[in-house]
Amino acid sequence: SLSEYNYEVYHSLEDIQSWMYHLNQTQPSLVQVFSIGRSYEGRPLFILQLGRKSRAYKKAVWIDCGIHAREWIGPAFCQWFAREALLTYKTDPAMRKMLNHLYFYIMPVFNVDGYHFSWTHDRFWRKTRSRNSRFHCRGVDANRNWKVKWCESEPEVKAVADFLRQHRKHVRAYLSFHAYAQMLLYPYSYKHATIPNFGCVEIAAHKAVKALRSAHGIRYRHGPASQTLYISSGNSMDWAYKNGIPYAFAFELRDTGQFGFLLPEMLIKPTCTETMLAVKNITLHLLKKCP
Amino acid sequence: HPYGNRYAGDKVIRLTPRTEEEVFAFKNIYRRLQVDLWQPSSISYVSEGTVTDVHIPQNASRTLLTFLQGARIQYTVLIEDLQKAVENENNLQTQRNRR
Repeated sequence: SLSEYNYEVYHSLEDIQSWMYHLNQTQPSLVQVFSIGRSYEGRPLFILQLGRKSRAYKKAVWIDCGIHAREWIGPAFCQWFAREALLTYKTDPAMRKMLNHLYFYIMPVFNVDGYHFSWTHDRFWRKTRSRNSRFHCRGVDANRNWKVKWCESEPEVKAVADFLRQHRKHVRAYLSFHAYAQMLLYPYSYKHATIPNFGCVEIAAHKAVKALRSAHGIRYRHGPASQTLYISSGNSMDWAYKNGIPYAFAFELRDTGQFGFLLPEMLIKPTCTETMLAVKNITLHLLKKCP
Repeated sequence: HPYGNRYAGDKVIRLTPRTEEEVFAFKNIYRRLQVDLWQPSSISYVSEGTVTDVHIPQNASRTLLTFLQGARIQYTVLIEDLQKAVENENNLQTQRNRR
């Protein structure tokens, strides 16, 4: 049950998949789990659909974690988000409104092969685990792989891209969780230019980092990725934005280098509680204000 | 020891190249030693003022640190013993479960 599963520790891929299966069995009114394809090594790519089921049109928010294998706090947050949503559906008006009016498509582990490898072989693995006859190296950076000219997209990226294209009319926001730098980024990443709906996106980001800071005083920088971080192309956020999803964000979660990828489990709770505030803030902002 | 103790003696250091010369020097040694960048995600993103975190394996530690000192590139040690940090990431219960 929700109460027995420990959300304040890191879980292996198998644990996470069992947890999703369990939620699917025990929370039928709000949860549906399905697979959108298979990874390079044949593992299922599970999505957790969260929200009160309805035949009527519902907007949707996509949340993915674990594009980069070693960034374990990402998948931990995706699980935390699902738990919070389910636990507070009856008690928190804002959460009830979101789950009644929206679907959340949550992908707790995007790069399943890499994540598994980071548990079993190399804690600091980043990329996928594909092999390519043209190149000697193993795997690619799944966040430099979205519609780029230098290589084909990975099976995992294709599966997610296909899903997002098919649900483009519903998916209004794309949120991707990474680590570490304590930043909230929005497009563009591949060029220095201002997005057409900059006004609304900037306000949403500003409010989100303010809400996040209110929890434990943690400061996030926010802004266009190309300016706030560096220019990089082929990432999922830019692809989502250019393919019709008007609000695309990438979170770089804690910390800023003291632990780096090795964020101790005792910091999972504060990191996730503050990030929840930011995500709820963005979602409610988009539901209300933005056209 | 998780991961077969493979990170024993490894470190993570932080440096911020201040000049074009320092950037060029660091990129050269990076390509020679093939160390793992924690941030930014690629060596091509390193330029003047870029906060750069590097995971140095034990066998490259002396070479890289000596080089940085010789090139007067300032650095700080973020993680002195990476294997210990990997072990401390999980609380005791998780470590028992994993064993």
